[in-house]
Amino acid sequence: EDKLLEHDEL
Amino acid sequence: NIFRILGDLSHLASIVILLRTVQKTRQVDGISLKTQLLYVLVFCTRYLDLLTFRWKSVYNTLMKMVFIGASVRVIQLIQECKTRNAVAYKDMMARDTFQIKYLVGPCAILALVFNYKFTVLELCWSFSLWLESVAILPQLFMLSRSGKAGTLTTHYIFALGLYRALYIPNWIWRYYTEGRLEKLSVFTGLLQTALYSDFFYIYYKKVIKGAGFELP
Repeated sequence: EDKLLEHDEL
Repeated sequence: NIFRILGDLSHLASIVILLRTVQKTRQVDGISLKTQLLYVLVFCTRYLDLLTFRWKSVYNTLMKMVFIGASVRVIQLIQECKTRNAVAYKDMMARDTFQIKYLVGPCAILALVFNYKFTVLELCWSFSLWLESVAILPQLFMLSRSGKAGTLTTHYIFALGLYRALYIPNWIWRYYTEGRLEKLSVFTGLLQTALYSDFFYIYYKKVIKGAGFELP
C-alpha cells in the first residue's frame, strides 16, 4: 500500500 | 524500463512540438485552449508533491517542473496570439465550445470515490489522473466539428497517444519485475488510450485511404 502512494510515474 | 523512458520522452516531445510550432509560426490554428488549460490543471494537481520536498529523483523532479512550466508557457503563447492575431484567436475560441465543467465536475467526484487515501495530496493526485484521461476531449471535439486537422494538431496528438500507449507495456513490465500493479493509473490510463485510439483509427484511415478527416 505504501509503495502505491509513492507515485513515481509522471 | 525502456517503455517508461520512451513514453516520457514522447510526452515531452508532444509538448515541445506544440511549444516550438506556436512560438515559430505564431499559429494556434486547430489547438484547443480548453484542453491546454485542463493540462495545466492536471500537472499542477498531480505534482503537488513537489511542495513537500520529498523528491524521488533528479529525473522525476526535473520532468515535473518541465511539464508544469511548458504547459503554462503554452497558455501564455496562446494569449499572446490574442493581441497579435485577433481574428485567428477569435476563430479558435468560437470553435472551442466544449463545456469543460462536464469534465472537471465528474472527475472531482471520481477522485472522492477512487483514491488511495483521503488526504488533499492523494485526492488531487487521483483527480489529476481522471482529468488527464479526458482532457483531450475538447481538442477531439474541435477536430470532429471542423472536420480537418492541421499538421501541428496531428503531430501533437500522435506524440501524446504514443506516450499513453507506451505506458501500457511499462505497467506490464513493472507487474512482472516489481509485482507492482497500480490500479488507478492503469484504469485511467487505459481509458485515455481508448479515447486516443479513436483518433488513431481515423488518422490511419485518412493516411491510408486518403479520405477526409472526420471523427465520429
